[in-house]
Amino acid sequence: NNKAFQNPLFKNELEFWINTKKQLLQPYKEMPNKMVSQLESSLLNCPDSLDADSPYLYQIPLSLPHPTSIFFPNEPIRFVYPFDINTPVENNINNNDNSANAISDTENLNKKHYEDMYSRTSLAKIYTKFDLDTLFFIFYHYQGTYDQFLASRELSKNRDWKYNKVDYCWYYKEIEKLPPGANYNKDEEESWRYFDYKKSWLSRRCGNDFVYKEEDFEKL
Amino acid sequence: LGADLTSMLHSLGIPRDSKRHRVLDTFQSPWAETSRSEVEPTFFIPD
Amino acid sequence: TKTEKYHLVFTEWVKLLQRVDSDDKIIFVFIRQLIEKGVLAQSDSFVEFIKASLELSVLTFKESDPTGEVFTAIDALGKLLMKLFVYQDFNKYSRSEYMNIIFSVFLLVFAKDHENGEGSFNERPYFKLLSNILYEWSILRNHNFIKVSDSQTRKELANYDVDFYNTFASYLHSLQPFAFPGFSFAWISLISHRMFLPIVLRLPQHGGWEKLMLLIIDLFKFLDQYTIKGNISDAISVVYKGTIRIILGISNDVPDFLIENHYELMNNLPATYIQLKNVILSAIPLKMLVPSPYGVELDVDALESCEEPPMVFYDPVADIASLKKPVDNYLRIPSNSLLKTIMNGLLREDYELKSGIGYDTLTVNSKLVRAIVLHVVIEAGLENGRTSSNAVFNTKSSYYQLLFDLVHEGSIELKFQVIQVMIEQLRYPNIHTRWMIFVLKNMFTSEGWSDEKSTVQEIILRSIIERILVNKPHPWGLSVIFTQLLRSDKVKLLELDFIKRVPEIENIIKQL
Repeated sequence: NNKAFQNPLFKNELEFWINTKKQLLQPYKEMPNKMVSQLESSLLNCPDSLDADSPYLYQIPLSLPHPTSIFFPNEPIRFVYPFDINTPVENNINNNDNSANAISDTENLNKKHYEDMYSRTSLAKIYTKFDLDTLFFIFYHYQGTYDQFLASRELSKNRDWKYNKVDYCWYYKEIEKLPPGANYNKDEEESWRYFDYKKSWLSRRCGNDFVYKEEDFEKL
Repeated sequence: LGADLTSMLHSLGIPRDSKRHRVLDTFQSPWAETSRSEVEPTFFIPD
Repeated sequence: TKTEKYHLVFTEWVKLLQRVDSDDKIIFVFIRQLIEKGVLAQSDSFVEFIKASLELSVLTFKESDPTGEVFTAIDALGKLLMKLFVYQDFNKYSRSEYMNIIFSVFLLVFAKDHENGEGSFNERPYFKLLSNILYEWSILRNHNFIKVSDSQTRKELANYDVDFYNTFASYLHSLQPFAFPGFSFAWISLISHRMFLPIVLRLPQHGGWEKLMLLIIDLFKFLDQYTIKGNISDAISVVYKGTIRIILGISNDVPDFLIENHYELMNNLPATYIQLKNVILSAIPLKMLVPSPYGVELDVDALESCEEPPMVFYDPVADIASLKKPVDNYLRIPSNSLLKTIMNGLLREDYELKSGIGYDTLTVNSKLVRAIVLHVVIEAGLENGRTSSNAVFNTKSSYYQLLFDLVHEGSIELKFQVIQVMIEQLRYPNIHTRWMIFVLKNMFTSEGWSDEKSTVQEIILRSIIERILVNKPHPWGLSVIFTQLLRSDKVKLLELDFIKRVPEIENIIKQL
């Protein structure tokens, strides 16, 4: 007779919700069969990491869709990077002696490995191995996605490129150590490069008139 | 007696010796068995 | 019918989202038309529309090919709800009321399906929708809602942020396993969701801690109810495993939450969950470097960290109620009559069924014991800071005296409960841990027990050993005191009668 039960919007559902309040006030001492089977069914249908992942909504397709094998899945792969395969940083920590591993990773040892909450994810680890070309491709063709984010993170934090928000280009400052000699007043020279995504898809030197203006660059 | 938590900590990505880092932001699921794929964490893209 | 019309409109939305980006102008136009053409004009029609859309989305899920895209409609619904949240004018009702309507509709549709589903209920679409709402909100709120172009709206949304999570948490509380067992595993996945848990843990001024504690206690109570000695179902084992994994994550990321809330957590933790107890009580503040508890040269009294009182989020004083006056009066001037009052107040009116190790019922109010012990410890820590450590690290101090008297005068059960709770205070290096080490060591060697010395020693040692024997981690203070007892010349553990009587324990002590 309660007014709430007269509301046509809710009256069909309300009694089911109210019934569950009994269990909150006085839980069953022993699980009745119905509850056991509900709990087991919940276990069976337990959501997994794919269910918890971000909703997969419409994404602007690449300008030139390319054919892929029918054996490739349509969804993005989110696999787990095996933990026992160390990143170069972890190799560096573990191999303080001159073992073979340390020597073969000398190239990686010189690379930066910025640490944040993304560092230990598989994707971020894979991005450390990508060529600059690949990173720029992802940046310009997967705009608004997590992939673009990871590419810009890798470029900015590990490769020291800077993003210009005026011309939408990535820039790199090269510092060349000059040999000691009578002709120079300084011991290092700065030159800038940028990646030309519009025309040549190459990295080009900036002209001598290039002036670095901090406010033009995105603080990432 | 509880259980040896080493593998659970390992699956969570909690290191014992090296630098501590956040794990809840990339938490896949409460169980290792349902955490077979990584999940997309929060991220920000400037305009 | 009206419902069929709503289905048509919603289906249009789903299709639209498959063709354009969700930030496209068309989306904005569609939503504006929804409002202008009267679909969402009144709150009644809004409720009906959401209800119809949710029911359709769930039905679509149930009928979809499980190997294909099953969440298309649910994903679209989540997006719609959040777009409406941002784009509406909110002249007729507030954002808070809007959220409550959405969650209420969800709750009712969900409840009917769960109770009436007759085996067809599946938690996944409901989980997915809530997960999507968390996702949408976390995108929106990023960098303080900077993506919202209108500054007024941005301000309103920022002000609503803490409420959003607390509202979400309130509805999760309604969805807890006791109420909806068919949603249990989805529920546990939601409270630990990467876009809920770490955010709620870090809201300004601990704004999310109270509601989060409510949810964790819901989980503990559920575990407690169905952890039956000798008969734990597989499902409950799995719930337990998930719980300990989540707590480990919290201990790693935001240990302060476990540290400051340990009191309430201990009040609700099943008594036989020793390892989980250890995990909670082993939490160490993020930047603290802790010396080895086994070091021969460890001097607890010399550690700087052992001068600091730990933060307590929930003051146990609130739970002492009618005994606060006698306790505080006793701490000022100890007296027998006050002690009697306190001890009588600790007795329960009826038995409590409690699955413990070696016991199944309690006649003593264990929560009240915990409240009083923690209150005394807190007061001792404050006194240490106010005056000097001599006032407190003193077996003649009233703080020590109260705990001593409770153990001395109490039944075995009360002795046990008091000592158990005291040992809970052995945590990371801080003034409470340090003082409790002092208290327990003095109690262990005290000659003031008359003929009960052996009993008290046995209970102290049993309480320590049951925490040390389990797999790691072990709280720092616990390891310290046990190590000191093992090494002490004053205390010859292997010569104690009750140790010699149990060969297994004697062996363990010998080895250690």
